[in-house]
Amino acid sequence: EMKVIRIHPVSDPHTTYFLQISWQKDLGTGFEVVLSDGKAAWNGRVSKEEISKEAADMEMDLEKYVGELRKVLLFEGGHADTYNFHISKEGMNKDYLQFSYEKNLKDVSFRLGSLMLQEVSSPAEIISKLISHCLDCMAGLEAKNECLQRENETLLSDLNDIQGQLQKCVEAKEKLENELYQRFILVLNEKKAKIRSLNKSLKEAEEMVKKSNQAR
Amino acid sequence: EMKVIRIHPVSDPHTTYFLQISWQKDLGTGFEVVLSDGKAAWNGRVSKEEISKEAADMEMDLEKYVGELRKVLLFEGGHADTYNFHISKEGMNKDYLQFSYEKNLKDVSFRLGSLMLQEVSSPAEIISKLISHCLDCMAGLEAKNECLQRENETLLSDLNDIQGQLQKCVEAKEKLENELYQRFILVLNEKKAKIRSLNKSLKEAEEMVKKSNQAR
Amino acid sequence: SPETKEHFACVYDCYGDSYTVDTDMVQLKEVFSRMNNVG
Repeated sequence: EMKVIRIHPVSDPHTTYFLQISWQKDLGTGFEVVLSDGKAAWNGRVSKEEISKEAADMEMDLEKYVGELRKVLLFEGGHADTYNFHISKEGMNKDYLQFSYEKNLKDVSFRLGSLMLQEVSSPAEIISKLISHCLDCMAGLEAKNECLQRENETLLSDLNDIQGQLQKCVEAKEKLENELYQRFILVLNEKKAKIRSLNKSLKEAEEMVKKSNQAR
Repeated sequence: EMKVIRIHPVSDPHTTYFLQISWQKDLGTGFEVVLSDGKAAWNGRVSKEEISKEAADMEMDLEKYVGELRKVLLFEGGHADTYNFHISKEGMNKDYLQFSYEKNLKDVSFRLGSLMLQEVSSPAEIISKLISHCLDCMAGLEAKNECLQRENETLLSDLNDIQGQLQKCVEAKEKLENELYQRFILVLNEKKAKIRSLNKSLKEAEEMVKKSNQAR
Repeated sequence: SPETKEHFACVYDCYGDSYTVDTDMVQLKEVFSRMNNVG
């Protein structure tokens, strides 16, 4: 894995540096550091042992310490200005540069780690690779964007379809209720008409019985 | 606007060059060119007049020509390998480099444009800006990604909600139909029972009339 | 035949629902289904 971030070291605030971190799977297993200002480039490596030692020195749980490294070196979780970088080229050996990174809390800051980076003899290749990596990330992000965009459109059209179906279902339910009542009323009223006519016939028959009995 | 693409000139296929095009609103109004191999950098400009002249020389409609420029210089519409780049430093003046771009059809290729680029005295700044631009694009794309991702999640949850509502509506419709039928059947059968009893009474009354008439 | 017609008229209403035999879901649906464009 690889990540490139832009940093402005406290010790050289007007210069933009690019920090490229590369690692296998888990940052805690060690990582390569490349630093460049667009002209020169320096690189170095932090091993797994050094990471564990650093965490032990700070009496910090290794997992937590690696979490801090992810925040400061990979910009993970947004980069509140709680992290600073220092670069110093004052060392004896001109080919080396000291690179350190620290976390500042309210009024105190403690160093999260530091390492010596060696100047690279052919920076062009390193810088070219760094730019290529950025372009590849952009291409990947653009592809992901397009895919999400398409997914969005599909979801939106599905949503519209379903809303249409729901609307239809509500209307169908009302229509069903009306139709059933209408049919029921017709069939029921037939029975009521029948009952009226039977009542009438029965009444007439009873009249006749009465009359007939009187006549007898 | 600005776009950075990676090119491998036919004249120098093993070297990766980065082409940075910047323009105001419409590419046809002219554009700045920066070329870099990660070590040196060259820049130049193509004016609006030169664009119109180039289109006229090729007897190509200006709009179509600018469309071709967008494809070759901005990678628009995916970059079928129908475009090539040439770089030559053989010119008299070492500080200049000839940069040209062409479109190849089946067996013929025609040049879309060319210009002299002047070597930049401080490439570091140009390269740093180019990398910064890439990082800004990545940040923008990541932000867009997150926004699309969130939109996606919202749409998905809306879709689930609506699907739930539709399911409920279908069930409610079936339930309504059953309930109405149950009620209708009860009421109707009441009436039918009434009719049966009236029929029975009427039959008895008619019997009595008959008997009474006979008796008389 | 007129007799049959007469007989049916006594036993069924004009929608085909019996005056005296209890109905059930199936039969009532059948009667309703024959009653198209009720309005």
